[in-house]
Amino acid sequence: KDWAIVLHGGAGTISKDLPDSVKQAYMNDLDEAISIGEEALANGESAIDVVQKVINYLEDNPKFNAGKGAVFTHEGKHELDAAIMVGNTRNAGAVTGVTSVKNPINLARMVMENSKHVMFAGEGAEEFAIEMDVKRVNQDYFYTQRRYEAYKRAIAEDSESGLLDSSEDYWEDDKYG
Amino acid sequence: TVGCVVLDQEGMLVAGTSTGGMTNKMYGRVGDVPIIGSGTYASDVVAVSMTGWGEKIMRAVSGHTVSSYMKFKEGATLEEAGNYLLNDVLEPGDAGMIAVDKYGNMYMNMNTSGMFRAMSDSEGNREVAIWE
Repeated sequence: KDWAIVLHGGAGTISKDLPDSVKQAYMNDLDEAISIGEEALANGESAIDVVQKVINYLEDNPKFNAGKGAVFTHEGKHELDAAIMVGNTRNAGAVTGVTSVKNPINLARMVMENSKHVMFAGEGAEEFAIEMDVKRVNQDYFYTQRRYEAYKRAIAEDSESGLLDSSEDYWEDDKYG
Repeated sequence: TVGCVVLDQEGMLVAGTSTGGMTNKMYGRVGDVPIIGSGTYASDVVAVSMTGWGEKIMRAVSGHTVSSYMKFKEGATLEEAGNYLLNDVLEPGDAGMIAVDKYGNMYMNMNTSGMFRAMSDSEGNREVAIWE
């Protein structure tokens, strides 16, 4: 094969009772994402550019839990993670706990290409983002009503159950990334 | 979580993953996505991106496990390696996985009820799916 591409937008318990319109909307956006990759690869673009391009589309799409549409933390914020790796060279870059970077995969690639390190976390990642002049946004950018309601439900379940956040009972149903 | 794995015309294998993590996560919690070898990994034989229960994906060193299975088990295919991780190492309900190997073989499977996913190659094989 000249090229091949696979993508995902998250896994877990996805209800089969989704309204047809919602299901179709997801299918359309997955189709759009794979089409972006197909066209780029057919035109000879590099795997790293294609991975970034496809993930940027998914990060910018509020249906998926990355970039805009990211879930809320316990404190009601958004903390994003991303990583990228080139197999043939074993180069890799990753960021964790970033709060102001519009497209974290772009910053992960910058870690790989513009630093001698593999991962930056939290404040260090934000400093590196400033240094790299990567596109940054306010936390409000990541907000979606659907994720906020899920967050409020999770908080309410905490209160009702009286469980500690570290309880295994609590995590059994909720420990998805 | 979103992810993408690619084999390009030059034979380069790349894996990428991006996520907001888990709803209601505690301060400083890091999942599998940024951990090279767990949620994101690429070698000279395969590129892998994971999604699901981050802590379990990390404990299985998932991406590296798939690559090692293919490298060190003689004649192992991508499908065998992926199925080994999802069925023998991880537990039902834990995760989904996408991968592409150096020959352009594609894999997208999960042991959860669903995964938003799509794949395509230069020979016209194409699929977009949510459930099994």
